[in-house]
Amino acid sequence: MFEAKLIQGAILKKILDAIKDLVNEASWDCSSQGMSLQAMDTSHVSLVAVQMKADGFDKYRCDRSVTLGMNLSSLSKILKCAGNDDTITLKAPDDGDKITLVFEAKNESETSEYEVKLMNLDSEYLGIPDTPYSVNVKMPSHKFQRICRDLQQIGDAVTISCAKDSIRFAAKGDLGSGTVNLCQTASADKPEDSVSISMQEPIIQSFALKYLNHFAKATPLSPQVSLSLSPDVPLVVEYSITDDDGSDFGYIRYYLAPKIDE
Amino acid sequence: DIEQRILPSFYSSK
Repeated sequence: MFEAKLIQGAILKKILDAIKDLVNEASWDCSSQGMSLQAMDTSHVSLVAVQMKADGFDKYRCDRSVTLGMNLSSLSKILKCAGNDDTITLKAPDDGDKITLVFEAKNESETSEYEVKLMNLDSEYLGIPDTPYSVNVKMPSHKFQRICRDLQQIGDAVTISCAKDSIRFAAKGDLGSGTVNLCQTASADKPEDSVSISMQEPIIQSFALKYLNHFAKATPLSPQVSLSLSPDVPLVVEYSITDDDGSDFGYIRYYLAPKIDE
Repeated sequence: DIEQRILPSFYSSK
């Protein structure tokens, strides 16, 4: 039996909003450690990895590891039926072919129950080494979202370059060009507004903005986003997931293969 | 020419 209860059901709604347009079908791997998912988009250019730790749930029971393959747009449609303040409980019997979602409104007697069909998916998992990166940037997630959205007006790709204590996002296209330069901020008055840059070596890499704009759909999950870059390897864009108390619940990480000048 | 790479050329399957 698998059962996971989340008082702040809105977190699960936000996670689905952040992945459903990138991957259509994926499997949740549920173990005593928590729930995780890894899936590539159909073109194999990007990958999303989600982790929700067992102790972040308000109740978590997983007698034996289960893989819950599902259509994410179906799950997302069902989650739209849950209110933002609802408690969400996921339940799956060990050998069932569906998952049950129970939504409970706060301070009300209303409970709704939905079922989503499970699928057997041939998931391909990639082993991603945990290596240090040349550049790590932490910045406000809304700023990253804005930059990606603005630069997609100009061109299809963004060139990210980092030198000393600044990071530069540049795009060019038929209408002209645009650049956004961000410098490291000194003050830590409002940590969520800060830009911090840690650089081992200067870097310049290009990435498709279409995917970065998909990744930015995770913005409501976290006030800060972390970008990790090294020469000629995929970019990592990470949003940490915290609950209302600020406790670490897990993360959503996106990997994006670079565009390389041949 | 600028070429879009794919992830399996960087990471192996597990």
